[in-house]
Amino acid sequence: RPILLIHGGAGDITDARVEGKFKGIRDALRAAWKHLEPTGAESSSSALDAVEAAVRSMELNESFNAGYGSCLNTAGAVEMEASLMEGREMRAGCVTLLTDVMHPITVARRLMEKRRHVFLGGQAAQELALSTGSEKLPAGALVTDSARQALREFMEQEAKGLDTTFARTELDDARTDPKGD
Amino acid sequence: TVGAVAMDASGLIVAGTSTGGITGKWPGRIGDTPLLGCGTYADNAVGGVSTTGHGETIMRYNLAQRILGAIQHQGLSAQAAAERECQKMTERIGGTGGAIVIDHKGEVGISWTSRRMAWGYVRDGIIHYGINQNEVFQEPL
Repeated sequence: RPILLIHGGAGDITDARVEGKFKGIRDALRAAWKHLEPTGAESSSSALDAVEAAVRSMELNESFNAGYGSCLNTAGAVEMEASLMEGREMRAGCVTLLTDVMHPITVARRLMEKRRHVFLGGQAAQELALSTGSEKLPAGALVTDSARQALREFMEQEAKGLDTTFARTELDDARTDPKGD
Repeated sequence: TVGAVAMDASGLIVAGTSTGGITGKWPGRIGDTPLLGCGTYADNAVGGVSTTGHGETIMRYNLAQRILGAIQHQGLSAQAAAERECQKMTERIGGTGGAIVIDHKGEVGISWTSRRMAWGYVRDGIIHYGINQNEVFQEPL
């Protein structure tokens, strides 16, 4: 029997974000499950397609810390990473320090399919992304108000000398209306 | 962080993980997500894992590899292995996190030491999901 299991992040998830997480989890499962359903034709990649589809769904959803809605670094920028591994031949693709692409998981799959290297980072990963079909988004397109607020709070804590060793991996909902009302 | 593990009708196990990291990380910081054995691992003979939580902790503990090791070498179930290794990681290093696991028999493991972890799975036409300890919701696919 096929099975699909996903997660949408762990940490101090606030009550305000629970429903968004639940909806995103259900949406991702529904988007991905069709790849695991029997079609009558043997597919050698249905688990791969399902995992990629589930992760892509969550990368699009700002309720999750991936793709659109990612946490920000101290420079206020998004730097993303992803990995994908299959258990039959134990092939894998891993990418890090990606910027301005929506779906790092797809870049990881493209690297895995090249069958040459397992892990690329920085400019090389970026070039792989763009050369294998990922769209380059405008700078800052993945930055959300919640992520900016979380970074402001982090900087304030650091300025006060508070311990930020276990910095947040989950964001609060923006507490001010983004339109300024 | 987000992640997924699947087993298809042919028995292929796949695991994937994607993240933006942690707020206030230094530019150039790399976390557990792209590291095999930490954020992701898959081996049809044992199972597949995706992890989430405090990356600096998960990297130092090799969480995904340890969970699969507990299944392979100590005969633990996916659930028991995930629970034990997440707990031991937090006891040993201090940071928190969680993991989702499908073992080679298709059994599920879900565990975390963080305050909450969002998770969900589909089996036999039913979506099971949750975010708090000891709380499971269900609805038809």
